[in-house]
Amino acid sequence: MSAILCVANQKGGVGKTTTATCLAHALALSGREVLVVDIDPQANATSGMGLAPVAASPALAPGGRDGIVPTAWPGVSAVPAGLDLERLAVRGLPSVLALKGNLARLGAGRFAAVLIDCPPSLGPLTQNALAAASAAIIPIQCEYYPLEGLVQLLAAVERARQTNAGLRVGGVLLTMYDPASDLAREVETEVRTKLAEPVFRTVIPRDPAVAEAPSHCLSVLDYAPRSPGARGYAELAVEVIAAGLAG
Amino acid sequence: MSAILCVANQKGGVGKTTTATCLAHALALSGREVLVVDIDPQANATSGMGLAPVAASPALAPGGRDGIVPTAWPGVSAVPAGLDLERLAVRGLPSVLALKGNLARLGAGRFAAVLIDCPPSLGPLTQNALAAASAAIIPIQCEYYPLEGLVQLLAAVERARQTNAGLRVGGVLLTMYDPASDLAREVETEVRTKLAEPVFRTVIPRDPAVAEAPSHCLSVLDYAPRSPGARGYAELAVEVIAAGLAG
Ligand SMILES: Nc1ncnc2c1ncn2[C@@H]1O[C@H](COP(=O)(O)OP(=O)(O)OP(=O)(O)O)[C@@H](O)[C@H]1O
Ligand SMILES: Nc1ncnc2c1ncn2[C@@H]1O[C@H](COP(=O)(O)OP(=O)(O)OP(=O)(O)O)[C@@H](O)[C@H]1O
Ligand SMILES: [Mg+2]
Ligand SMILES: [Mg+2]
Repeated sequence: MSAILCVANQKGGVGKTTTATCLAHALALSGREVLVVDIDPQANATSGMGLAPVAASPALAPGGRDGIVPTAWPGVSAVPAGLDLERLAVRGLPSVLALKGNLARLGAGRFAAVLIDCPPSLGPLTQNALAAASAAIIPIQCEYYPLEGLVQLLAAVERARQTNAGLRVGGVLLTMYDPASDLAREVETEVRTKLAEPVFRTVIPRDPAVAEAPSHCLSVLDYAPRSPGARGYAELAVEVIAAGLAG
Repeated sequence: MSAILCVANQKGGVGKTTTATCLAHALALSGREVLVVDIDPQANATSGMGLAPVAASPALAPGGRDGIVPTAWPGVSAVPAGLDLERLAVRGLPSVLALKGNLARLGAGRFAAVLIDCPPSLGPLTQNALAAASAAIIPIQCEYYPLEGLVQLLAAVERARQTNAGLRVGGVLLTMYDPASDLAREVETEVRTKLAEPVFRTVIPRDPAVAEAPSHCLSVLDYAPRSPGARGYAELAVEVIAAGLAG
């Protein structure tokens, strides 16, 4: 049985796509077969891995069969985003279990870990991911607006437990962390002391190499292996494995 | 007749809320009466101005009457976000002209400029804003994923012209600009040379003061008036006025 990790946060630009793809690559480097599922209409994970979106989302369109494709990253396969995702989000999904059903039909069960990249919203696409996941990974920038949204997001995770009783919060991940910023240190203290949910010990630093990697269709682990960003995601993979989150 | 500026980009975390609120304040400091309309379910503009979300969105719920409230920022009024916005986005809007109709009923016409903060999506909420606007302001971070999404966004603006023939792109705004970053300089050159749409001369630098201001319910212009971020938004206001975008 694979571990299905949903990388979610309705706040935009907090590092969901970066975490889904770089963590997937780091887990693959540990010898696991890993699948990245892109259900964001922006299709950033798809393009960041050097793929193109397909007409109908294999993850969410009815009756998905073929849909898993290899990527250029060893050990990492993908279900690319569909050009129909925006439309499906508004009027098209029959239930919150569409994704869970399609993942089984597509054969996602043969992967040790499946990482789902979600759009910046708590709408039907993210609800499908929460309904299919064994754990949620919540990237958050150490700033005011991202902190504000955490309460809404944890409430959405709680609601998802009605259809997916086993869903837990794998961890909150602090991203784009700048140790020189007072705000970042304040938000970190607030998150680590006030939240009941687990917060990863690993913190991903702000690192230009991370932002440059996708334009070369590489994860930061290949683009700049000795960079602070690459070390952060390698460390995160070790912590995720130790916590039993990665199958 | 007010200028209605829609601040939109489906890419998350590019500075939409920051631009809608700080530009509104800068325009108010120039002597104009300005209205900020928050149609993002995250309600960041609402909380950043020291307000709380209301039960039903005055901007989009049917038959909106009262809904404009003062803020603590002189010259700036607001239509706060509604807790129903996520639900309205999925199954609730009768047409893309709901916002335009409600703005007229609410009396938005008495303001020189109306700035609409959009969610990170091209769904029904942003479509309503594009249908009501005289011009779109497009904040973009100088990185790879934000650049990728520009094509989709400009296509959505083009589609919106079917119901709103007068809609123009007021300008693309480069935000969180770090002059030391090669990627930022490359993206800036690409945007200024390849895009047919106008790109503001003003560039907003990455500045910690901008990220700190909302936790004090202040715009960066009040929180740190001599900061690079505050100067950037003051300069942008001058450029927006000179371009005839602010009524
Ligand atoms: N550790 C980091 N250091 C520097 N830049 C980063 C880091 N992590 C992500 N970025 C950059 O920040 C931007 C936002 O990250 P990303 O796109 O992964 O966020 P997201 O949450 O997926 O956004 P969206 O809400 O639009 O889906 C991207 O341009 C990305 O390259
Ligand atoms: N010039 C800047 N310098 C530093 N930080 C900034 C700047 N502009 C915005 N920020 C910070 O970056 C984060 C993203 O900005 P903001 O929330 O305004 O983007 P957004 O596009 O509205 O996001 P969303 O897609 O979630 O609505 C916020 O924490 C904000 O405070
Ligand atoms: Mg993303
Ligand atoms: Mg916003």
